[in-house]
Amino acid sequence: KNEEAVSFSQYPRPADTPQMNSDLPDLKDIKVMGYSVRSWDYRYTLWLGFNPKTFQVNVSDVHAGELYVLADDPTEDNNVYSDFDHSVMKNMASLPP
Amino acid sequence: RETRNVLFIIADDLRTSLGCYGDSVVKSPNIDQLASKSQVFLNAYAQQAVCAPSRTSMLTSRRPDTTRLYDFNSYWRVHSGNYTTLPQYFKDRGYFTMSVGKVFHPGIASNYTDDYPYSWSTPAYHPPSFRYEKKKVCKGEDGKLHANLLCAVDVAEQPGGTLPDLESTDKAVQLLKSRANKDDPFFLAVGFHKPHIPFRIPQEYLSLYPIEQMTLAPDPDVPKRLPPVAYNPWVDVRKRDDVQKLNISFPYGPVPEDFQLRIRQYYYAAVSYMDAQVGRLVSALDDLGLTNTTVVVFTSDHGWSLGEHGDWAKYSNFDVTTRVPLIFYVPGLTAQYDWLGESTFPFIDVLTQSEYHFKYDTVRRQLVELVDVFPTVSHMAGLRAPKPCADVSFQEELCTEGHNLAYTFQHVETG
Repeated sequence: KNEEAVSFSQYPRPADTPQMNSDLPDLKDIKVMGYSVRSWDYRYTLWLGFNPKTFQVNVSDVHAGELYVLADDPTEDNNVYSDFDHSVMKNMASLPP
Repeated sequence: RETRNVLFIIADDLRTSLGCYGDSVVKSPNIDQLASKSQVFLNAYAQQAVCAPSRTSMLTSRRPDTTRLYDFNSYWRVHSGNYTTLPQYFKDRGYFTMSVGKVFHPGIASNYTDDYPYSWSTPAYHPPSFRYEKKKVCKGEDGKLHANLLCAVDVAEQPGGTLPDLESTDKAVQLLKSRANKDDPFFLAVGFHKPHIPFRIPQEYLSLYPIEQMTLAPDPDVPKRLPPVAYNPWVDVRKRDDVQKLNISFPYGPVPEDFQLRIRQYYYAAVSYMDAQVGRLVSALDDLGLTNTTVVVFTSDHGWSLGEHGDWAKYSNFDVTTRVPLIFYVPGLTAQYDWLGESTFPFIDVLTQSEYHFKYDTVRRQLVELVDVFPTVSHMAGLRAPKPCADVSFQEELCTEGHNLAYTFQHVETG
């Protein structure tokens, strides 16, 4: 109970740019999975390569990232991902699920 | 331990646009009244913001990477693992379990049976009028019928003279009456179709939200630094007849401002219409003398973006699309038992009565998830919560990837 509470969500995409099936791609078309962790202070999302046949995510295949600092940006409009060094988070992403 | 009945209510695409979540525009007196006698989780999140993956995840208490359901096209029992569902868990422990409306996502995602007979004691009920939901049943300004996004209707003129959520509420009340005097406890799940698009709703609810009082989303533009992969182009909205006439460019839009205001007006009206059905349902508990013995859970499968970030859909990881209402009424715990026969949840007609003012007495601000619902409902109803899953649990039929939130009902939140 002393751990900081977080929530996780994910969303699949068929491509790096919006397509007609970006909203709801069929499993066979999924190429990227956006994994999010949300805490009280931030929402961090990595869009990673995904193999729909093996269900494996490639944590070294980072397509994009999002970082929202919620105290300053509660509506998630200012993505500051590129302003930070992400080596620590990328290492965390390589941990088993 | 004493077992309690469960009334599990799930709305479709309902974000936290409720009075009890601080929304000052919406009128949701019946849910606010339920919340005032419940524990309200202010920061609850879905695991994937689309119907079938979210519902399957919540009802099995497994994350999408364990159900391996990211679209609408497979049944978890044959696709990933024979996971026990929340209603199945109750059914296996002597409950009579019933499904009304959209609880599981219909179709192959629930084996075309809503997972009957695993999850339910009797085949699931679906409102017959839902077959018209996407048809040309909305009267346009030209007097003809269209398949519109904005579809306020005279219910009497609709096919069958009714709407799906009206039918579902009637059926649910009928089932409650049939179970009121039985010895075995019940688990009744009621899935409302609104405020999902199209906004086919009784026209009188529009009057609650005069268009001149509607405002745009605080951030109606696509954020400049949003990576393209994170954006979704809300194709389902674009397909509706009235939206097609707007000739909105693909993929980024935008929607004309006057139409944005109308979408927001209709969404809020759909919430009030759904709120009225919740009011009818929980007031029936009162009438049947069941409020002292029934846990009520109210939630949604995910949220919906009402123009924030230039988006008009779910299908993303944004807060507005993943955050959901989560409300637990537990008699004797979140509210005192009613021994005097007074009404706990009298129906509030939002069209004629003043607003209900929610008091923030029993809210929790900590982050929780929809995978927490299964163990928490089980515990609060008097069953044991399933044990936590191992890191990899494809072979485990019964376990939870969530947390039992029961401790939150008895401890003051700090920090």
